[in-house]
Amino acid sequence: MNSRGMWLAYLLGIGLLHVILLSIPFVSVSVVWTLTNLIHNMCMYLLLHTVKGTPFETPDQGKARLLTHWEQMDYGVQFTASRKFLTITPIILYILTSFYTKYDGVHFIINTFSLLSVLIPKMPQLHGVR
Amino acid sequence: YQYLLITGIYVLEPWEKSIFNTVLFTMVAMVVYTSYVFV
Amino acid sequence: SHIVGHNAVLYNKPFVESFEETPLLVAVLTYMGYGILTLFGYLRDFLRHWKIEKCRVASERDEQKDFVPLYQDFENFYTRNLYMRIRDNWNRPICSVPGAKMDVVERVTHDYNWTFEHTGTVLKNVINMGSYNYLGFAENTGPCADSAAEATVKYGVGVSGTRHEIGNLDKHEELEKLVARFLGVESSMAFGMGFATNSMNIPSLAGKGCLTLSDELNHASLVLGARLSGSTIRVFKHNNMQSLEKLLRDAIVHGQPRTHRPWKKIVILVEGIYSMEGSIVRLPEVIALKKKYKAYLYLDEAHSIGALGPRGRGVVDYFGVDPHDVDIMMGTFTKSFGASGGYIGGKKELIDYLRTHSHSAIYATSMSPPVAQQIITSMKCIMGEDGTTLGQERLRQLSENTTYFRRRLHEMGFIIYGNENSPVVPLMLYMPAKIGAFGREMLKRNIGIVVVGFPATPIIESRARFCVSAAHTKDMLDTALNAISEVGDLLQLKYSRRTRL
Repeated sequence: MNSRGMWLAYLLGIGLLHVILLSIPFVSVSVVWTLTNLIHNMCMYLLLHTVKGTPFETPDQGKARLLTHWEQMDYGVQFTASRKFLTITPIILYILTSFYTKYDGVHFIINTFSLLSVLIPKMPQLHGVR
Repeated sequence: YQYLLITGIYVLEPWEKSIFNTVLFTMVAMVVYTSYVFV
Repeated sequence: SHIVGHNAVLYNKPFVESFEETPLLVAVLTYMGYGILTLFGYLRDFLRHWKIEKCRVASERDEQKDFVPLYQDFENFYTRNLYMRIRDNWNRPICSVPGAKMDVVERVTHDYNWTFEHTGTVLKNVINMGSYNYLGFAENTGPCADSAAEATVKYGVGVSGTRHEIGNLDKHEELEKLVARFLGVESSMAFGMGFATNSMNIPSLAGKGCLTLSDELNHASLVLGARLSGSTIRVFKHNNMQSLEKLLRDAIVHGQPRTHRPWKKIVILVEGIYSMEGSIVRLPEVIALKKKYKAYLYLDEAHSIGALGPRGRGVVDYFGVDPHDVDIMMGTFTKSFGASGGYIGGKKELIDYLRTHSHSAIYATSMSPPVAQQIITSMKCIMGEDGTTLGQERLRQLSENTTYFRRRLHEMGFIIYGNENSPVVPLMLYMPAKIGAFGREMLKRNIGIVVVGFPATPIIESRARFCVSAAHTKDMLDTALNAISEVGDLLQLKYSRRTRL
């Protein structure tokens, strides 16, 4: 996750997702932002906190097989640059979404639960917890 | 050829390429249309 | 490009190594490509799961579902959704010696590489830029082949015993004496398999309470040997002496974890030439560090023995350092001698110890006599003991070919990695589709090459890897270079931003 260009590709991916959602003619801006937030957090939750193991064989005799991607990152070391970056991004997206949905109650609740679903698994206390 | 190589769909089967091109074309059309309306 | 500074005073020649960074746009497009292919991979898995598409991958029968799964489903994801699509570039059958030119058996697939059929046609005289054949001893004529044939008639092909029992032949002892002389060490021992030479001997040399400092790009056999030994393993950045020295200092200062007892022994594991990077180890600096911190040095010369140095004695000869400064000299006979197997050289007491304790000596059948004879003949040729200057000529030819090939690729604008004197030349491709396209386009032009992608390399560093040989004539190299340039233009691979020579 910290190889060259990965963070830029990730941010561009979020931007592209937002532009595509924005291009759906009959959807309002608030809904677009909430959809961006929800889809981003869902993909992040699936890829970082649900799928376990590696999509290819590793020479570590299956040690990584039971770990999620987030737990495998940087060999399990906490508070690395990549981890901080991947923690901050959903928060910034959440703040932007709240602003653009004009702090509407329903949107706020949906976005908050979505944000918590990707923040809670990132806490160091939950490393390896099932 | 460059489009196939850079998107990676060079290695896909023809029907998968069709799916990808359809989705991509639809999105580009939507973006162009909405931009036009917006502008 | 990051050419790390180094202690020039330790070197007897300029040490030029470069790893130009991936252009940012190319890196982002590479991630995008892998993202798209992963999405389609999930789509295909979905179709297979709901039986919409026939599943061709090995999987348990329904009756076995309740047992522990034999096949890790997700670990196969890349194999079945990415590698399968371009695997016609790998494991190509050949029907000749893997020499400068070879004959490739043509095959065709009607189901997108899930199965292949031979068409019966043979692609003749394909220029071989993929095999490890540095000195061109992969040939079925000449003194090596003749002497190997004699040895086959005299000894037979197989030895049905281990070195501890009836499998200890005079041919082996002759080979080991010659290898010791070739390396300039007291004694040596030969093993029938290169990989096993590492994985079966390191456990005899290190164990609990020992520390192994391993380069991050070490070969799988070194990694396996270090793991089997039970020693503590710490990894330093590739060929980075600052990183190695930091680990050494920490190891000396802090000792073993928890008890802080001093380490029984510290072994530094490095390779002479890293065959995926094309880089050469900074041996003078490694030796300086091992002397300073009283560590042991295990040098794996799988690729560098026979291919480097004015006398072909490997990276020790290349830098002109004393072979006795390297505690354990390991190498293989596969790449430069047209044979197979490996050796370990060093002090006599070390080798005697290995003879009694090495897993290979106790359990593995010993090296086949014709192979031993092939090594003896080719090694004598390199040493000039066969009365000809063929060996010296091939060494010089390899060095010239390497320099020429690297310089031309550089001039064309490709990004190539590694040391300017390394006969292994990685050319960067980056995007996943270009891996498949490059291999196919080159075979169309009658050039056989090797391509490597994720996960064998970092995700944004897929590459083609050329192995230069002394057997390549200038015409062959020019033919290959022209084809590479043509395909490079077609696929837009000339990414280098460095000033062209």
